[in-house]
Parts: sequence; structure tokens; C-alpha cells
Amino acid sequence: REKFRGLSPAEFFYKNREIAGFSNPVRALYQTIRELVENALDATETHGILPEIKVNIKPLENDHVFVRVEDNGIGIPPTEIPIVFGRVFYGSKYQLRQTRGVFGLGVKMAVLYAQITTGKPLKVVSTQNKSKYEYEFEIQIDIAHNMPIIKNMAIREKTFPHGTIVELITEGNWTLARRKIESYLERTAMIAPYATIVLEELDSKKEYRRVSKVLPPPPETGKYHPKGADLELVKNMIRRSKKSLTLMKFLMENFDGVGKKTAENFLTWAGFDPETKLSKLTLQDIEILVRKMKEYEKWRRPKPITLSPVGESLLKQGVKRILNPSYVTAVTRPPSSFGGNPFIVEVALAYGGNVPQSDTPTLYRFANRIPLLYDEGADVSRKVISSIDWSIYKVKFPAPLAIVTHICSTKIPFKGVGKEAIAEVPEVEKELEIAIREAARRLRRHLSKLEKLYEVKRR
Amino acid sequence: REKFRGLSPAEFFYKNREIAGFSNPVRALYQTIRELVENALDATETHGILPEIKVNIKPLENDHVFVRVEDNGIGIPPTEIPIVFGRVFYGSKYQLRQTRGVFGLGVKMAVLYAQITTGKPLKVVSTQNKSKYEYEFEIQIDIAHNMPIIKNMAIREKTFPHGTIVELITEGNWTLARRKIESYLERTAMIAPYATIVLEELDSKKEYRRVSKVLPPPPETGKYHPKGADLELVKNMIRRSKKSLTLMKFLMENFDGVGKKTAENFLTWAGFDPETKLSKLTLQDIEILVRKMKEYEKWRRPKPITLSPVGESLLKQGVKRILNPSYVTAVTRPPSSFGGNPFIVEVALAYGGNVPQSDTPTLYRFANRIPLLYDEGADVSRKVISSIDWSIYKVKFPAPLAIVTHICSTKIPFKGVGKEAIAEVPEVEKELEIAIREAARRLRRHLSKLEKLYEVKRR
Ligand SMILES: Nc1ncnc2c1ncn2[C@@H]1O[C@H](COP(=O)(O)OP(=O)(O)OP(=O)(O)O)[C@@H](O)[C@H]1O
Ligand SMILES: Nc1ncnc2c1ncn2[C@@H]1O[C@H](COP(=O)(O)OP(=O)(O)OP(=O)(O)O)[C@@H](O)[C@H]1O
Ligand SMILES: [Mg+2]
Ligand SMILES: [Mg+2]
Repeated sequence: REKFRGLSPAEFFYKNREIAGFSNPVRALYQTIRELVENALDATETHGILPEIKVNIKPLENDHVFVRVEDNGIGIPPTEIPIVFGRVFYGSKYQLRQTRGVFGLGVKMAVLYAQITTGKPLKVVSTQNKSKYEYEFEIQIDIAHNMPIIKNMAIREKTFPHGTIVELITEGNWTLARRKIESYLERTAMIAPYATIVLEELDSKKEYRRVSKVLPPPPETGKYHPKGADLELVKNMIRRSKKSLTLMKFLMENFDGVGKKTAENFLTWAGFDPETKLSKLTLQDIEILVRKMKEYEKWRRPKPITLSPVGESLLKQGVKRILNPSYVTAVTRPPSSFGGNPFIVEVALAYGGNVPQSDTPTLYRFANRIPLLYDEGADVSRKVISSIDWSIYKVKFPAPLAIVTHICSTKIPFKGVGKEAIAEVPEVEKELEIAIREAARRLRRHLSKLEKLYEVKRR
Repeated sequence: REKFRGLSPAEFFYKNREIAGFSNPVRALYQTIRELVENALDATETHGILPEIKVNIKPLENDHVFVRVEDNGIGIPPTEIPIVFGRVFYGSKYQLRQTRGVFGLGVKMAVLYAQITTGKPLKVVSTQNKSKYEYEFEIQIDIAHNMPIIKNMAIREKTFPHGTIVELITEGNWTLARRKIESYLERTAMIAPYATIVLEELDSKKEYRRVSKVLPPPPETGKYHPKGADLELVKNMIRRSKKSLTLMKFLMENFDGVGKKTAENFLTWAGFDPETKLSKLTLQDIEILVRKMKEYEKWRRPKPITLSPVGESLLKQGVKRILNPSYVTAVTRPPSSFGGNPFIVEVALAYGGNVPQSDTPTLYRFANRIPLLYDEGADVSRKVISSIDWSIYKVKFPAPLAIVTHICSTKIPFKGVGKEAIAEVPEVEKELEIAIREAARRLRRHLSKLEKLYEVKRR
């Protein structure tokens, strides 16, 4: 009576594409652009390259839209090209390191949506620095098998040093999506003042030339923190380790911030002999070990080497470039963590000048340098800002006040794979409030100074 | 420099379990209960069985919680048991028919979370009506391969006619999750007054005995509507059809509500000869065909046979049972559709009696009879209710006013796989407003009557 079947990951996201942000031609076009641009920025920044990103968007007939994104990133190895574009849950960002990409899904959604609306394949050209050649592929997805279909392929001598060009023709509502897309690119220019971003449309060309040649130090790949351990993780680590390894060495080698002293103290507290060989552990021992790892209060805090905050100087430059305020300040908080995941909150506050007047602070949200434009009502940043009484900081609405919030983490608590709203993790909420209030206090000092000057002038 | 890898679906949701609602021990325990209860209700209602559902929740030491859900549903075929509990993206609800389950993911998340927090396997006993035997399995998930691991298995002569018992031990915060879970079950009793639900805790037992023996007619499996067609769907349908089939017959056999006349009219309008054999179609023909299918305005509206609204009588019974108001009214709207997906909006309004006073209407949201308790701020129902000026309906806040909204569809526009908030689809929003205002008008008539009676009494 019930018909049982399984779906491949591609089938699942084909059937449920609205969950990934591809709910209608307006939203899908926006999501397509951002998936491509986020990949381009990951391919440059994370590897110490000053980003040069060219975006072409050209509406065609029948609600089709031509989209082209070119970057000067590290390029993609030719053997990987078909799979990274043709297989859901495949990518290079499954490591513990701050990147925009995290799911191994984004560009496949763009390929899928184009495929089911226009039937046109993705076209990609990519070359790596070390290679003499550039590789061109036309790719579609075999949805039932979650595998790429290579429609065409070419190898040529390279015509550019390194980078990737992605082209597709997808169904989109350019008229309605346009402002959101332009806003997305403008905000990307805000958070990444070292990036040059060009948007070429049918009738116009907008260029955000970089205002800084300084890149924030890229993040490094790190180890899991013992606070965030779970049974499956630890069992797998033990399975991959030499059976003769001691418990102490096992912890030191596999976890973040665990030195000899820390390992010994923890294991003794947890009731284990630090010299126990892994081979001697029973399943029950492992369960106790993991439970104790989660309970232990004396682990060192997670190292922030896996993170790459923008920093106060670049934040201010980006805000000045886009908002042109009369006053700007930025706060980068020290590293914190939730459940073993390190994170850093950064806030910039802009006041006056060209900042538009509004009844509540205008909020620019970012997570791992990704601009978040939808679902503000469900986002933790909006919640914190709405809970603040701004009058104590001398702000009287309507006011020309804008707040930029940026959360960096190896585990952004996104509410969905479409990456729009961030869940209310208490530690993150607390850090946001501290940072926003610090920026607000500085604003108050500035406004007080202005008041005094104004008083003096008047007499 | 970049390390490329793929994840199995189980690995993906293990790493990103917060996206499915398993973000912390409070939320995870709530989600575990609801995934099991929703499966139990699908296994009964959808098959014309008056549900008997027993839920046992017992906190153990170390934040472990024992969970057991028993139902009198149709049971699971023994060959399917390991896979439905051990493989992500596998289930029996991938058809066009209104069910609570839609993703083929829910119970696997519960199994996964228990596995990584307590190491304990899921235990399931199930028997079907036609079978002499009951089958017991202990199952875990091979996360890397997205396959079940059968830890134990037994076959016995059956001890009950039909149904399923699911047991697991998971990490959970029962103290903090308790009220939400009790609320969830109470609301389930509200929307399903024909169901008997028993909740047995350590120190208490709550029974919602059914107040009706009437089941709403179960939904039937239906066909796709041409309005919602896409290239991939139509290409696959053509691939599976006889090459000699005419375009006209193809549309009539594969799509909802397409009779001979409709097919002929559409194909002629779209520029096709209705007698064209499928084998004669080029890829370009198919692209034009699909585009025209989406554009055509004269398709018959989607048939609601795939839906199963609760109906006004049962809605009122459920509301009376739980809220005990002095006044209740219910509105079941006629079928509507968005993008080819049929849907029905139902609203109940309760006033006075035991309905608590509040500053805004208390909202009870349901989608395919699932109570939605989180993310109300991001939900379309809350948006509609907040946009209504209740004073025109004689409601002065604080007021004892409660609104129940129920959306049934073969495609609920959930914002995430955790099934909490519903996206703002314009057609759904419009239907909600019509239904709520209709109920509000009836309330106004009732309140006017009361006013007049009061006036008469006073003189
Ligand atoms: N422009 C690009 N330059 C270099 N590598 C790229 C580029 N675009 C995609 N890739 C590679 O393809 C992989 C898959 O991209 P995809 O967008 O699907 O997933 P992701 O970026 O890893 O995660 P997310 O789903 O969160 O975006 C990336 O991890 C990266 O290795
Ligand atoms: N109590 C039960 N009685 C009968 N069948 C069940 C029961 N629990 C689970 N199943 C079967 O197992 C399948 C998988 O359940 P699962 O919860 O993972 O997915 P789903 O219910 O189909 O969709 P969703 O992820 O939206 O819940 C179901 O489709 C159903 O066929
Ligand atoms: Mg990506
Ligand atoms: Mg389910």
C-alpha cells in the first residue's frame, strides 16, 4: 500500500529546491548569483589572492537570463571540475576553516535550476597557476544518480594565469531580482574593501574598485575542539589511529589545544590512566570518555587560527566606501566559542553623512563575509539591535544610523542551507550585544562632542 | 591546496544536524518526539485507522532520555524496516499526497542523534495486518555509507494485530523540553480529535481520549499538474512513455485534470499537432512544450483528491476539546493552488471561556496537521494575523482570542527541513486572510448579539 523509494541527493534538492533558496525565478536568480560569487571569493581570499570578480548578467527572451562570473582564483584541478559542478554534497570546504562555502551544494543548485528551467548546461573554464592548460567543460547533472554529465570538453593552452569562468543560462526575473542582486554586490564590496567587483548589465556597468591592497590573513585548517566531540567523531578517530597509541597521545594529536599537561589532567579527572593504549578501550570506555570531554570545564579555549575576521581598519574602510558616513567606528571582539566552535563577532557603526534616516537602525548582516539580505526578522542580529534602547546613546529616531554585524566561525549556526538567517546561539547573541553597545558608547562620545561644539558655536 | 571530498547524505546531516532541528539537547528531544509521532499518525490516518498513539518519555542518568512511541498503524514490511530507519532520503512519502512526512529524513535524524550522543541503537518492532509475525530490529546508521547497520534481529509470532513500536535512548534535556513536548501533543490532539494520544512520563500520565470516531477521508495519490511542470519532469515522463504515444495522450495520461478537449486546446494554442508522436519531438520541442505548459492560463484547477482537510466540524470539536472556549467557529476554504500545487486553508477561531487573555491573538499553527511551535516570527500566518485591525471585529485587546490556522498541501512551502516556519507564498497568504476575516466577521456577529443581550438585560 505504501510505495518505498530512495532519492539521490540531487533528486532530493530538485524536489525541494525552495529549501535551498530556489523558490521562484526572482529568488533563484539572486541565489544563483550569490552562489557563484561566494565560490569566486573563496577561491581568491582564502588563498591570499586580491579578488578580481567580474559579473555579467544579461536578460534574454522567455525570462531566460545569461549569467557569467569570472574570478582570478586558484582555479580547479581538471579531474575535479565535473564533480564539483555535478555532484551534490561534494566540494573542498568540508574542513575546519572559515569559508563562505560549507555545504558542497551551492553551485549544484544553480546548475540544477538552469537545467530544469532552460535545459542549458553549465559552461566552465578553469586554469591553475601551475598548469599550462585551461580546461573547458559543459556540464549537466544526472539527477537520479547525483553524477555529472559531461556534454562537452576542451583543453587548450591557457589564456589567463589562474582563475575560473562560470556561465549559465537560467530562468530568472531580472526586473524584480535586480535591486537585491546589486545590493548583494554592494554589500560584498563593503565587507571586502580589498576586492574589485565589476557588475556588467545590459545597459550599465558598475565597478567597485578595491580601496585597499591589504588582505586579512587567510584562515588555517584546524582540529576539532574536545568540547564539541561526539561519539561518532571519536570512534572514527580511534578507528583511524594506531592501536598502540596512548589515550594521552590520541587526545594531543587529534584535538585542538590539548597539550601533554592538559591531556593528563583531563584523563585523570575523567578516571582514565593517560597511558592506556587505544586497543584496550571498550565501547563503554569510549562513551564515558566522550561524555567527560563534553563535561570538562578546563579545556583551553578554541584557537582562532581557523578564523579570519575582517579587522577594524578594513571594516571602517569598507563602510566608508559604501555608506560615506560622517562618523564610523568598528569593534572586533576577541575570539569566543560555542560548543567547541570558535567564533568572532565584529561590528561597525556608521552615523550621519550619506547614511539614510530611518526609524530603526539600518542593519547590514554578514556571516563569514557573506551578505545576508533575507529573513532579517528571524535573525539574531536584528533581535539584539531591537532589544537595545538607543536613547541612552543619544540616538533619537528617525536617525541616520547603520549597523554592520559580522560573525565569523567554522560553524555558522545558519537556520537553513539557503544561508539567510542565523539562529539564536546564546554565546553569539551575548558577543553581538557587547560589540554593539561598545560601538554605541563610542557614538555617544562623538555625539556629545558634537553637542558641546554646537553649544560653544551658538554662544 | 584544496582537499576535495564528498559526503553521504547521512554524513551531511550528521555534520549539519542543527539544520534539521537537532541543534541542542532541548530542541533535539522535542524534534525526536515529533518525528516519531508524525510517522505514527501518517501510518494510521492515511490508511483509515483511528490513531492510538502511546508516548513514553523517561529521563535517565547522564542527560539520557528513554523515548518510546507505539502506534496501531499499518506497520512496516520487514524487508523495508532496516532501510526506512537507516538510510537518509528513503521513505514512502515521496508521492503526490498530503502526509506529514515528506523528506524521507525525519526518523533517521532521531536515530543519528541517539547514536552520536548515547551510542544506543534504535529498537523497532513492527507487524502488518496480513502477517503472522512481528519483526524486531536494533538499527544504527553506517554514516559514511548512508546504510543501516543491523545490530540485532528477531522474528516472533505476532502479539498485536498491526502497528509499530519505536524505542531509543538519546541525549535530551527533559526539564527544558517537557513543556514544548506536552504542548506539541496537546495541539496534535486539537487538530486530530479522532486520535487517542497517551503521554506517559516518570511521574504522570496524560491521556487525550478521542472525542470523535470520524476520520477525515484520507488523501489519494495524484498526478502532477501541468502548471508545475519543469523540463526534467517532462523529459523523464517522455523517456518512460511508449515512443508511439501521441502528445495528446501523453498529456492526458501523465497530468492532473487534462482531458481530451483540454489537451487539444492547449496543444493547438502552443503550436503543436496533438497527434504528434513522442518519438518525433526534438529537445527544442520539449523546451517549448514545457514553457507553454507553464504559461497556459486555461488548465483546470488542480484536483484536491490529494488533500485531506480536517473539515469545519472536526476542527471545532478539536478546539473545544483543548481550549474550551465559549464561542468557536471554523472555516474550510475551497481548494486553491500555487504553481500547480493544490492547497486548502482552514481556520478556527475561539473566543472566551477558557481561552487565555492576551495582547495579540494566540496563534496555533498547523501544516498538514503538524503543530508548528517554533519560528512563529518567520511564519506567514503570524504575518497575516498581525496585519489585521481587530478592532473592526469588535475585539479589544487584551482579549481571550485564539486563532487556529491549518494549511494542507502536497507541497507545504516549509522554510527548512525542520518543518517550523512557512514561507510567504502569495496565494496561501491571500487564502489565509480571506479565511481569518470570515471567521472574524462571524465573531463580530456573535459579540454584537452578546452586546444586545447585555443591553436588554441591563434595562
Ligand atoms: N570559482 C571557483 N573557483 C575555485 N573552486 C571552485 C569555484 N566554484 C566552485 N569551486 C569548487 O567547487 C566546490 C563546490 O562548490 P559548491 O558551491 O557546490 O559548494 P561549497 O562552496 O563547497 O559549499 P556551499 O554549498 O556552502 O556553497 C567548492 O568547494 C570548490 O572546491
Ligand atoms: N511508525 C511507523 N509506521 C509505519 N511506517 C513508518 C513508521 N515510521 C516510519 N515509517 C516509514 O519510514 C519511512 C521513513 O520515515 P522518515 O520519518 O525518515 O521519513 P518521512 O516520514 O517519509 O518524511 P519526513 O522526513 O518528512 O518525516 C516513512 O516514509 C514510512 O514509510
Ligand atoms: Mg559554494
Ligand atoms: Mg517522518
